[in-house]
Amino acid sequence: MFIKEIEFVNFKSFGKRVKIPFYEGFTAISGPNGSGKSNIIDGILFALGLSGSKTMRAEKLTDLIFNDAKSKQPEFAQVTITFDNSDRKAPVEADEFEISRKIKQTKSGYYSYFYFNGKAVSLTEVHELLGKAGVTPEGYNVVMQGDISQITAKMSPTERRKIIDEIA
Amino acid sequence: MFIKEIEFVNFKSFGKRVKIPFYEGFTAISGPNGSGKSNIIDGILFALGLSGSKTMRAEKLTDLIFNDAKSKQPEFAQVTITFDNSDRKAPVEADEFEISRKIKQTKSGYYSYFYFNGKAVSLTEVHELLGKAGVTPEGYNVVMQGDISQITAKMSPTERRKIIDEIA
Amino acid sequence: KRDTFMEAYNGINENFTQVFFELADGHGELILENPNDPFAGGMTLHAQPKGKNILRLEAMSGGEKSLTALAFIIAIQGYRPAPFYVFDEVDQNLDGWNVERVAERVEKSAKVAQFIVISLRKPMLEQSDRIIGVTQLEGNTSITGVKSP
Amino acid sequence: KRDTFMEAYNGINENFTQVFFELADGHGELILENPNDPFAGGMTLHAQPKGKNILRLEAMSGGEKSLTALAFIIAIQGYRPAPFYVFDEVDQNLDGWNVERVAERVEKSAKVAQFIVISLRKPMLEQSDRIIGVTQLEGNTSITGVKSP
Ligand SMILES: Nc1ncnc2c1ncn2[C@@H]1O[C@H](COP(=O)(O)OP(=O)(O)OP(=O)(O)O)[C@@H](O)[C@H]1O
Ligand SMILES: Nc1ncnc2c1ncn2[C@@H]1O[C@H](COP(=O)(O)OP(=O)(O)OP(=O)(O)O)[C@@H](O)[C@H]1O
Ligand SMILES: [Mg+2]
Ligand SMILES: [Mg+2]
Repeated sequence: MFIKEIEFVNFKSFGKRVKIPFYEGFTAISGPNGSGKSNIIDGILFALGLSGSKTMRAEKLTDLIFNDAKSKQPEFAQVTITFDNSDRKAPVEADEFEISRKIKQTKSGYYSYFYFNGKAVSLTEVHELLGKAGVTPEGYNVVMQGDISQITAKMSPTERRKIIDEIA
Repeated sequence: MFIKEIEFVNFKSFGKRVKIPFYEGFTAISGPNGSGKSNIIDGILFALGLSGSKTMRAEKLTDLIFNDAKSKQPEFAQVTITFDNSDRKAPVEADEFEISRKIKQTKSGYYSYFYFNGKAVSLTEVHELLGKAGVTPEGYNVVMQGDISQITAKMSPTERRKIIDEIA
Repeated sequence: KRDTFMEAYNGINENFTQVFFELADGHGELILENPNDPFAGGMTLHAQPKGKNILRLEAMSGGEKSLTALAFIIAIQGYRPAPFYVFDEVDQNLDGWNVERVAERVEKSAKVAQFIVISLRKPMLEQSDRIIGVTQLEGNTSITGVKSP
Repeated sequence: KRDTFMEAYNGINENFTQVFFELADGHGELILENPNDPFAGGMTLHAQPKGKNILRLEAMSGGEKSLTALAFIIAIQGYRPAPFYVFDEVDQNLDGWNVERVAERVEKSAKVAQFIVISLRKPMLEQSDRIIGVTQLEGNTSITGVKSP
């Protein structure tokens, strides 16, 4: 199982519809400061429900909707991840599947929907599916910018031991 | 006024007596990870009393004394900074002067002494002398490793305004 | 419960020692505060880069902390692999030599799991299988293409 | 008291706009929350890299935050210079192009004050007047020498 493609629509600095192809093995991402590299990771965390808004550098979820202060802000943002599942690592009977998340701004606030192959599902269902494939909600497989030298140093001994508890 | 030389004796990873020459203008320091580059800055903060032990990655000041777990730990550590003062930026009538600090471990704890040209002085006297030369105790002129992307982002608006207060 | 914990702990500890040796030529170990009743205590990471004594995590340099953390993450991957890993500039504290070593280790791990690594450092980009270029124009992010290093 | 504050604020703000333009081709400004009574409010930094809208500090990327912080420090230096500045890997978040720009700006500032800059990045080392090499053997730090870039 691996990420095959990610589609961003009005998510952070992705003002248009942008599709990025991904591959197995070792893929590097590079580009100038401020070009949107970390926003790709924020998109992965957002779509898979792996974190609260605090780690996406947004005060509230609607800050994730594209806003260039020139044109009218779109009403919604969406990130869709297509997984290749030909090794059936995820408990899904198909070579591919999609997990998607959309937030929509309304007058009174916002709505947040998760989708599995186009069908609305809950965050818990998404976590269950990913958990069986080895992706835990704490997401030790995702290291955010600047966190690497904090991960081990800032944790308490009990927090470190708890990592093993979860894996066991 | 500029830093002309720094001598380290038993300070952190400087197990022997090491003298480092410095110059006016732009001097870079480079070397492998863990070789002792940041310890040089810790030495400057230590000698000039610019920070508490928390920013020198030491739990207590005696952690700053060289310790390689092979030989007997020395009783004291000392850092001496020689300043070139030919432009008389510091209120001292001499082309050079030295500020030094020594910590000595005893059975019941430790002693910390500051010296100005070999004569024992207090931390307040050191701060007064440096303040007149434009070096403030908060040390905005020293940026520790990892702090650069935090400096402006982590401060509150009031803290930022206070920086201007001090300078005014 | 204690048995499954100890099995995971031993497996990850063995990997950690192996990976830390590969990355930093040193000796690394995961130490339980209370080995008889692991749930009553925590766990610390001991790392001893070549030629040095054992370091407290707090006393390490920026680069040493990064290497230790990476060794820990890769050690967990060896025991219980996730399908994909995403690293955002994990090499920013590393000197050129250590960037190369980490890149080689990632390349090795990428044979069994997908690794997506954001980096600004040449030795990391050169070791990858392909580089996705990102740019922005008038605040709009787009992809410049996918090329081989 | 208000007058000396406003004099410092205006001087530093002017410098900040100038340096942020040099470093990031953008428009930077220090904004007082309460300009009539500055002590009753705080101060925020507005930075607008080329082609983008004004950024909240928290929404910036790692590199943009570093550039903004460096512009602020250099702006203060221009108004009230300290005799020496010590920077420890301030370029770790920057792409190669921005490392070069910061290095050039440090070289310019180093004409009026001493700059001691720890760095692992080539463009920074190449711009310096001299490089002090540091190494360690058996846990003992020593200097390998002083060379010109
Ligand atoms: N909702 C939004 N609408 C438009 N732009 C946004 C939004 N949220 C964030 N951004 C922009 O995204 C940019 C940051 O992108 P990102 O953090 O991905 O950069 P990066 O490529 O990781 O850079 P670095 O190399 O410095 O880490 C900021 O300049 C910010 O203006
Ligand atoms: N009291 C001490 N006695 C001996 N060694 C010490 C002492 N305190 C710290 N050290 C050593 O200093 C080393 C860290 O040095 P320092 O942080 O200066 O490295 P650095 O050159 O800045 O590396 P990096 O490039 O990774 O930031 C550690 O390996 C630690 O073992
Ligand atoms: Mg980034
Ligand atoms: Mg360092």
